[in-house]
Amino acid sequence: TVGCVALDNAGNLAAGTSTGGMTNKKYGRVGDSPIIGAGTYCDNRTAGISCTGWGEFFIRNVVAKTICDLIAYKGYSIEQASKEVLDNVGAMGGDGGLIILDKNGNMAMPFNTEGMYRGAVTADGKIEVQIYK
Amino acid sequence: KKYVLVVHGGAGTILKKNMTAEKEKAYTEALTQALQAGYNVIKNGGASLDAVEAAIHVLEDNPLFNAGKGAVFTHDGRNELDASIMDGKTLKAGAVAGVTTIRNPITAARAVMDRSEHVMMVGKGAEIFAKEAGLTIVDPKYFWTKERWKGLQEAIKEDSVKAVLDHNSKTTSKLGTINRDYKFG
Repeated sequence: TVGCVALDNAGNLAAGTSTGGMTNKKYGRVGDSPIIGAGTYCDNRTAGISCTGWGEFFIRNVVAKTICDLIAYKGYSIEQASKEVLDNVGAMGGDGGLIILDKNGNMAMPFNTEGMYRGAVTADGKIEVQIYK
Repeated sequence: KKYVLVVHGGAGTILKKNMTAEKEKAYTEALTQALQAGYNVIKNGGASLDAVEAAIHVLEDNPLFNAGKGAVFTHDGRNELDASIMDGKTLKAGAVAGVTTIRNPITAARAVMDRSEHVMMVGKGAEIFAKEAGLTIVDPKYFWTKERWKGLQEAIKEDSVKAVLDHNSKTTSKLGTINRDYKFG
């Protein structure tokens, strides 16, 4: 699964996710990536989010929209909101990670697996890439 | 620091001890390319939706990642692809699921958002829509890679062992498979 969140010069956010799904899946099983609110959500007033993980758990926890709701209704920071929702996923036995970017250019890339391929670029073009914990 | 673009290439059992130096370099280069492609759009005054599409195209076209070319295989040996996109300004959204002939699924999701009344389309219908919208349609073989095919064979072998174990166990096993080590491709 791959994903991206972007903030343009007009202050607009966008988020996207794309995946090949799960090895050996049967019966037309679909994970969270194409589900708006679970694997992908974006609202200028809160943040843009793209997830990767054990789809069933990200759908049940409505991960991307719940993080935005915690920011909108409880005033959480992007780190607090992401951590709370990812901890709920972990508590149910699921795992994975996400990337989040808000309209002020704050960014986080939390995950509860051994690693996540991830990277970010600042407004002045500085690129950082990470793989392991 | 003000960030303007973030990407991920999947999470899971990614351990340094299992990674060769050349593989690590290849992943780092691919993520850097994706970031650069998206950043170039932003730097030139482009919209965030176009930046997201540009960055994800790089990752869908790179067989290292489980999306587009290099996607993992279903039990019956097909590549079923899913994608979604959302605009933070208008809260419009688009998604496709279970498609097998669309070269860049993120662009199909964008077309659903921009050029239809709908949010989500699946399977054959989504493929017909994508073709009518003029997107690049490929033979499903385009997505095939040896490494993922091997991954499927290993998963099926593991599955059959589990099926035997389940058969002997009291609890009725659920239908469907979740291959823990392969689930992120």
